[in-house]
Amino acid sequence: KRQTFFDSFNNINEYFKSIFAELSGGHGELILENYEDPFAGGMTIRAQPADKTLQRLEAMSGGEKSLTALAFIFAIQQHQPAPFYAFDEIDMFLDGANVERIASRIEKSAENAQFIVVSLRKPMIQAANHTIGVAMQENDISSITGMQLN
Amino acid sequence: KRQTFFDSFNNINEYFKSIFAELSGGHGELILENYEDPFAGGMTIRAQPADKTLQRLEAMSGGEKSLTALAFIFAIQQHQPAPFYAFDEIDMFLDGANVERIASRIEKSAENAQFIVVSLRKPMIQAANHTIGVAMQENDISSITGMQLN
Amino acid sequence: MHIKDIEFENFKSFGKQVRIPFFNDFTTISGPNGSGKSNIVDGVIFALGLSGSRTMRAEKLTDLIFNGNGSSKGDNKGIKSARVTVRFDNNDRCFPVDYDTVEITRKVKQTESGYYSYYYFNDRACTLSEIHANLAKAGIRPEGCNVVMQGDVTRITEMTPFERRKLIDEIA
Amino acid sequence: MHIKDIEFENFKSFGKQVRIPFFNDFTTISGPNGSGKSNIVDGVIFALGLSGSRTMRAEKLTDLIFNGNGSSKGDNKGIKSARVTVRFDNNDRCFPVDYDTVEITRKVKQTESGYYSYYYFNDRACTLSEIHANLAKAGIRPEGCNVVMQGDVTRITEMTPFERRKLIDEIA
Ligand SMILES: Nc1ncnc2c1ncn2[C@@H]1O[C@H](COP(=O)(O)OP(=O)(O)OP(=O)(O)O)[C@@H](O)[C@H]1O
Ligand SMILES: Nc1ncnc2c1ncn2[C@@H]1O[C@H](COP(=O)(O)OP(=O)(O)OP(=O)(O)O)[C@@H](O)[C@H]1O
Ligand SMILES: [Mg+2]
Ligand SMILES: [Mg+2]
Repeated sequence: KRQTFFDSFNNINEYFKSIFAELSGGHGELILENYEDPFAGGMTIRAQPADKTLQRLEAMSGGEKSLTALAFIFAIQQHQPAPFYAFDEIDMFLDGANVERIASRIEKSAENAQFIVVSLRKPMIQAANHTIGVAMQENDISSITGMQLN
Repeated sequence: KRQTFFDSFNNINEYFKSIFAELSGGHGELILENYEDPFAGGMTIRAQPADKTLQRLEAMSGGEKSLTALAFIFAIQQHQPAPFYAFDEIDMFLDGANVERIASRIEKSAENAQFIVVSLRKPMIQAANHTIGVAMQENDISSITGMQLN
Repeated sequence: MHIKDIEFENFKSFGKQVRIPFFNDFTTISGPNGSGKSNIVDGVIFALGLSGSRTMRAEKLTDLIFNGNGSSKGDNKGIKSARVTVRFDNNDRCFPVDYDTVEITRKVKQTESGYYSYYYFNDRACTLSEIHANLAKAGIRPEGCNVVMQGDVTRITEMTPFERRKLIDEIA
Repeated sequence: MHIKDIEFENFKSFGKQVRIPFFNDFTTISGPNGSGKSNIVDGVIFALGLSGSRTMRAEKLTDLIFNGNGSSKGDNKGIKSARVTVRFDNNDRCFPVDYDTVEITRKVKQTESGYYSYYYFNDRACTLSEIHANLAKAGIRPEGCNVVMQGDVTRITEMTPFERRKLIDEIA
């Protein structure tokens, strides 16, 4: 049990380090509270954006927290891909440059999994292969307004 | 005590009705759980966007909830203006059209109060009188990069 | 394996019947506030039983049944049930069953005294735990990070260290 | 009455001393993620004692002291205090004192055994309740809706009916 935990943890941690570096240029790492008995403690995230001093996770900005959380999700995806991902406005805190980084990361990941991403941001919509339009009709009913090939 | 409560409540409610109609084209109203003794109950918000059936507040979409909350804040402002307002990315759930509506509402309100609004969205920045740029320097220190007159 | 299409029938703002096709790549869903985008993600969570701690913004399951203008809530003719079907392309046999397409359907039906909720796996009625067992074989877990709801993106940085470690436990 | 400028000294990411001028109109603050925008709003909440249930993303007040590269946390030379000053234009005498400018300052100082927090109203040391009493005369309340933090915009629709009614009680 402890061994299978460490197999997953070490693998995900390696992916997290490289994806966090790719998304924010800094150094990220998953840290266990108790390496002897991982189940007796929790797991924290050490996330240090490029050229910055390490801060507590809670003190990071909204955009920095989003990139850290997404790096963790992509690291899990690398380790054990799910067949599909459904993300609802994951880019809401991100500035234009970071939306582009996440969009190109999804583009890359979409080679081994399906990504369905609700977004209002242009860089995300432009990076997708298709866009589904949704609109509300007169009688309170949502309808699909079309499918656009990008 | 009950009388002063109702003076405020009725006044704010009138403002809320008209501002909600302005922002979302629908019908909004503040409703007390107990009109006999308001302090024995709470207050709910009835918010029905244009051309839609009334839904529970919780079932509304992120953008609809934002407009409803902001209409309430502006109604309080009409009733008893504070000297300044500091809003941090209040437009994060809003689509382009709604950002413009809120921006022009702030523009109007800025005639009797000061508004300081953190935003990443273009329609909001374009509607402002001034924009303060913030950037992170090499040594971890935030600095003001300039003040632009719009 | 990927989602080929999702079919809604009187689920939230998707009154009547609507089928949304998907491709096996990167698709965005866009549209004005309140148009129904998040309801599509709620539909996936509903049909696959992934809700766990997520509420789909409903207090009870019958809140998910379409109640808009066309539903004439007033008299008895009100719409009494909602259905969501997710169709997967199973050519790679991620679901260990010998079908090229796997359909997972969930219905909720309102009755005089309450409501019923049914699950179907390729038209055969089954339980939520059977659905979970099948989904687990294909790498889909109820508390998995593959579905992120609106406003939830920074949840991982705000949970307790224990909760965060548990995400790894589930995968191991 | 309006905010004429805000001065930071070693508050969060505002290491050293920075003065930000404001006009009496509609000003936006913009910049990349992590540049310090929300820290400006946190500075206002800190100086005016408006935190109440808001945390400023700090567990203890000393977390608000600048600890970036330039602060050389390691040895004793680390920066030990932070200050924020908010200057108001008081020509309309919203604050019932005979000054054209009113300055509210808050300092937090780290010591061997803990920390101190001081408030100043026009350079005179005073208590938080004196600050609140003065601010209330000018229409600024600790739990008022005039400051909305990042991610908090829909809070009013998610609070309980009792909490929502209390917002009106405070105004009445
Ligand atoms: N049972 C129901 N019947 C009919 N309409 C419903 C039902 N439940 C929710 N709705 C409505 O569905 C609409 C769409 O909601 P949804 O959250 O999907 O919007 P959205 O496109 O994600 O918008 P946003 O961009 O603001 O997040 C809302 O107006 C909501 O009131
Ligand atoms: N005590 C401190 N000393 C130095 N830096 C700090 C301190 N506390 C927080 N920070 C840093 O301040 C930076 C800016 O945070 P802030 O939340 O203001 O960014 P922001 O401009 O609002 O970004 P976003 O657009 O992502 O919301 C963060 O990188 C954070 O780690
Ligand atoms: Mg939505
Ligand atoms: Mg911010």
